[in-house]
Amino acid sequence: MNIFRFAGDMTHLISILILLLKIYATKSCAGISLKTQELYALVFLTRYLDLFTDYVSLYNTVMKIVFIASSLAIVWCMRRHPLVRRSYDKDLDTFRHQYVVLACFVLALLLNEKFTIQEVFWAFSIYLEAVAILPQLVLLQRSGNVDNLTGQYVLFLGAYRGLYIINWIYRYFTEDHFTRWIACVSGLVQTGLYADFFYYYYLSWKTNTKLKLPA
Amino acid sequence: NKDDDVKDEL
Repeated sequence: MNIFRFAGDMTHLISILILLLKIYATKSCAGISLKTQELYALVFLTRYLDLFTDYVSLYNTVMKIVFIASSLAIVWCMRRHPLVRRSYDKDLDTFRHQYVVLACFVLALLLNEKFTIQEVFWAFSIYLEAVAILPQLVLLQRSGNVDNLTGQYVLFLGAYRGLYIINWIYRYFTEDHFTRWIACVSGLVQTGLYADFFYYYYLSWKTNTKLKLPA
Repeated sequence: NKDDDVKDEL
């Protein structure tokens, strides 16, 4: 465990908690893509199949449970909470994410570290996490609504990606045979898509700020 | 060796 990865895990967790608290506090999920949040929950559920079989460390086990619980809590809030669900932009959040799930699964069947259930689902979760932001990106381009996507959320999400890339560079130079090609390549694609999301976030934020200025 | 295979990243 290195400080970059620990900080990356912490900023990732904080970004999820910021979103959950924002939705719960404002009782609104306007501008947030339920599909992206469902994909994130699926990422954690398929990545941590080894939760009860492989014990890496207490930290690892606790964090896996927290990631699964917090991502499911967001999906539950957006689907079931009577007040929150009313503010969901159902007719704007129309990205066909089932095709993305299928494409990632086929890719995981072809490209994995070992052809076992656990490894295929692990690779699937890595590919899925890379593209999970797409529905949110499309919704943001359509709605331009950043009320619930606070700047802090975007900041911590970016910090998570940046710190993980530094972690991989650090491990590459300090560990004799650190090879996580699937995670690294997919992580770079994910960071590229996040950069695109941040760009559209900035455009929306700028537009909204202009709109709010006293005429 | 084995311990490297274990997925230690979240």
